[in-house]
Amino acid sequence: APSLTAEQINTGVDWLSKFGYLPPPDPATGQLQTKEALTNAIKAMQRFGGLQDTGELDEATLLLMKTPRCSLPDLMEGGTRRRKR
Amino acid sequence: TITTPSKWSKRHLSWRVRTFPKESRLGHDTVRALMYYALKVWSDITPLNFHEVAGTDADIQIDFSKADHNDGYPFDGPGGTVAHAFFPGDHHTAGDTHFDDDEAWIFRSTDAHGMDLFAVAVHEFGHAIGLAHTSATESIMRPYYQGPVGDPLKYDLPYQDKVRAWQLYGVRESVSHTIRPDVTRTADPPVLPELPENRSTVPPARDAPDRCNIHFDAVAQIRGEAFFFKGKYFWRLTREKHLVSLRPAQIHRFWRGLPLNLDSVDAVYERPVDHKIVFFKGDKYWVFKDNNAEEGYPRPVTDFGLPLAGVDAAFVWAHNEKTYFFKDGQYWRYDDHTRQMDLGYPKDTVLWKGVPTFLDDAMRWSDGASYFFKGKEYWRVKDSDVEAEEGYPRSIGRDWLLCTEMQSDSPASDINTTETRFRQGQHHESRSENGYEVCSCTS
Repeated sequence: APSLTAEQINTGVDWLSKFGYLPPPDPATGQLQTKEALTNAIKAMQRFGGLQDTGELDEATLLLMKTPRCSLPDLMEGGTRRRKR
Repeated sequence: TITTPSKWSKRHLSWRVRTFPKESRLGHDTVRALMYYALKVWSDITPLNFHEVAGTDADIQIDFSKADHNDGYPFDGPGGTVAHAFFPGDHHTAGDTHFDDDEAWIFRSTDAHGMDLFAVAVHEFGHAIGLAHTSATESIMRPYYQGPVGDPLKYDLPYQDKVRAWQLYGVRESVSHTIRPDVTRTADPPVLPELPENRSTVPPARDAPDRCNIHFDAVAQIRGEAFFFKGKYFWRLTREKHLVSLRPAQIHRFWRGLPLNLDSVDAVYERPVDHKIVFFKGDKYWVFKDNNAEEGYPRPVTDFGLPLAGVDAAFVWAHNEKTYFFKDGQYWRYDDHTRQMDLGYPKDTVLWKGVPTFLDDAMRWSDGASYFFKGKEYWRVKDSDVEAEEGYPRSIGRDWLLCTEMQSDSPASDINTTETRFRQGQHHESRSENGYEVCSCTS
């Protein structure tokens, strides 16, 4: 979303990684998240949270990310989630 | 690391609160009670059984921690992440549950910024038994905090959470999985939880014994706490050795299932294998799960390989986890794991040097030592020793039951003591003055 600050995007990416929606960035290779992966992750998070899956870090999504919650990821390793080769 | 959740292969799981919130208004007993009821939510519907223990090796260790607490899931101050639990497994942290001590933990509070500890605990214990997050709006396993869930004593899991728990562990007997409960919730305000005991408001009967001037029938460590039995009554001490109340509780009002005409017990101990509690009286014994007698009891003590005369004392020696029975100068060693009496017994109790031949009872304690009780005195045998320590016997009343020299707390003697103090012009704080009862508060 064009109105988002870099800080908000970073916060969103961190949040999505922390709770299993995005694979964590590889610190060794400096791997970045693709825009497509980020959009899909946001959509997955929105569906899981009961929001409309716009794929954008809109106000409702950011608000949900600020909601107190359990530390455990929503999507687990070894689950049914497809992995990119 | 977080992996796909598994499930417990065992059905009896121990728990303890290792660290309590440091700046919370919730007392230790309230925290423990809320944990008890949050676990009970799950054990009510599955064949899982949870029991609180005092030792260091509980399956579910509960902590209130701040920031980075060395488990890879640092907390982040108020808000944000508030708690987490580890899924079942073989790793040492499996089942452990951590709450962020920076949160304002509340119970029965209107504080909009507080976190209802019971609601969060039910969610986290769902993880501790193997449930992952779900997006279902009615589920307690949604990852986001959704506010209080009401009275812990009346809380009923959403149906889909029950189904997921049943998929892991099956249905507990007496629970119908075909009846979908009415999802409408009452708007009753939550009530303050009580610990599992029945805290009676009925005044003690006239025959209530004076704890400072009696010989006890039985003494036992149960769930890490000490229980002193006399006649139809018992006193209870917390794990920190604080007397819960000066008033004795009535055995039948707490230990449900003992015959009402039972006027005393001979010995009591907590089985190390499944933490069930065994009561002995004469040639019979009863097995309790928590504070309810199991069906099929009483049974004859000969089940243990003991003579029909019964036992004077029973305790589990921390040194070898074996159960020792004492009767009239003899003792037996029993293995609760194999449910067989060890060969070569009974032996003469003189092998326990310095300990009286005829005992009232014995118990282990959380300091690793064994304690032997006879009359108004007790003896301490530390670790794996078989000889009482120097300096014993000591007074049971003075060291365990808040008695001082010449003190008595029976209703009649309370009056006498108080009157005597007044006559002598003393103004020490009395335990019973002007019609008010004074409790011993531990938290």
